[in-house]
Amino acid sequence: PRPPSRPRILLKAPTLAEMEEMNISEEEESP
Amino acid sequence: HPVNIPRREKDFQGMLEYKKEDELKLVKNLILELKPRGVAVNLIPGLPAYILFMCLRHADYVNDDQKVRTLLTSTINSIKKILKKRGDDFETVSFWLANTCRFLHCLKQYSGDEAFMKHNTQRQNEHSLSNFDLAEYRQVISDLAIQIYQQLIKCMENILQPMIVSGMLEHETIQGVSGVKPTGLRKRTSSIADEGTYTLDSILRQLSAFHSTMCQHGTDPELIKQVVKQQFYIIGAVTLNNLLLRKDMCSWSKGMQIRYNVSQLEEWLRDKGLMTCGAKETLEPLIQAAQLLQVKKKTDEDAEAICSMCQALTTAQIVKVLNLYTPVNEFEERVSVAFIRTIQTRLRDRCESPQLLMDTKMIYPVTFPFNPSSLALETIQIPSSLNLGFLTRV
Repeated sequence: PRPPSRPRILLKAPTLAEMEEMNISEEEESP
Repeated sequence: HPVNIPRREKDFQGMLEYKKEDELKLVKNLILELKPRGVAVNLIPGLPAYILFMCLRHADYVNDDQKVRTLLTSTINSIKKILKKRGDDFETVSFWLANTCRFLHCLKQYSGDEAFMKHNTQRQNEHSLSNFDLAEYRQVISDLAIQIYQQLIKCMENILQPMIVSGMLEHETIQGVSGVKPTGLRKRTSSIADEGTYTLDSILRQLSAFHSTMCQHGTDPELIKQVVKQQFYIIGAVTLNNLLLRKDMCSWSKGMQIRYNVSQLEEWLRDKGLMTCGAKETLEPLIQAAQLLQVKKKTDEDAEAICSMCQALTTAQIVKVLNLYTPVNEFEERVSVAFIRTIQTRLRDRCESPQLLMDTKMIYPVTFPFNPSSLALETIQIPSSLNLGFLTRV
């Protein structure tokens, strides 16, 4: 278990719109 | 020989281990191909959300930030994809709204942030994320939940809309009043059309169907309240707008019928324990229009009473109803021009928009109040029907 004093690392997230773009490129790649 | 000894639940840590290459299979089986009307009917409410969160916990536990990121991205994109494909199906949209909210609550409940840990058991606190702070992802998922909510409202509106005018205004259910029609006006619906005509009962049945679906999916009670308030707003706005456009709807007997229908909607709210969700208040303009059809409209005192009664109606709406008002029999008179002028003069100083029709597309802002779950993650078992045999309970 994690010692309570250790800070967690903030994971930067793309916005929903940026994710959608990622999604579109995924779809384009697939046949 | 290896012996398969079943582990006791207390030995599990509430995580699900999966291989990176199985991530696509996970979202495919759990999100894209899951039918809310099939397998999902027998699941514990929010199970897909718990499973995804338990997978996420494992990725966090092994300190693999890339695995955490790709799982979250695949989850969000798959939910969006299924809603794009089946966005007109109320059950699908309700199912993913409930699960997206549950996933959001899990991200908070197990974030390690004290503000969200107050109701946790000690064991639940031990299950907090170990390595990563997912606050930014929580925001993205909250944005997704807002999108799904708006889709749910549109979907529900498409189903309700064709029922409203027929059920709230045209169909007459009150004995004794139904026979009295405004003079010189013909009934709009023919006897042939009656078979396919929606009644107030159709609306009430539809509201109950929406409500029961949302309850089955484990939708947060606070969210159900917001949906119901929005439903009532749409019913009230569409009914009032049609009343304001149709002379045959502006009579004393229609006022009576509308008040009866409103009382039935209120009864429905009471029956579902939803009297305090603000839904009834959204009907206030319609209630006042119905009262306006029924009160006396002759003297200065009548004008004063109308002005103090119709606070939820705009001047344009009050004047329109008075202009359209059609007497039901020879003992009644049309509203005089002088009376309408008196009303207009009295209301001259009101600060309001000149709007006649209500905006039926308006959506109240939605919130997702934190709703932690008492469910212990280590007790969750995955039914074989979900085809997730590649996940390992840890």
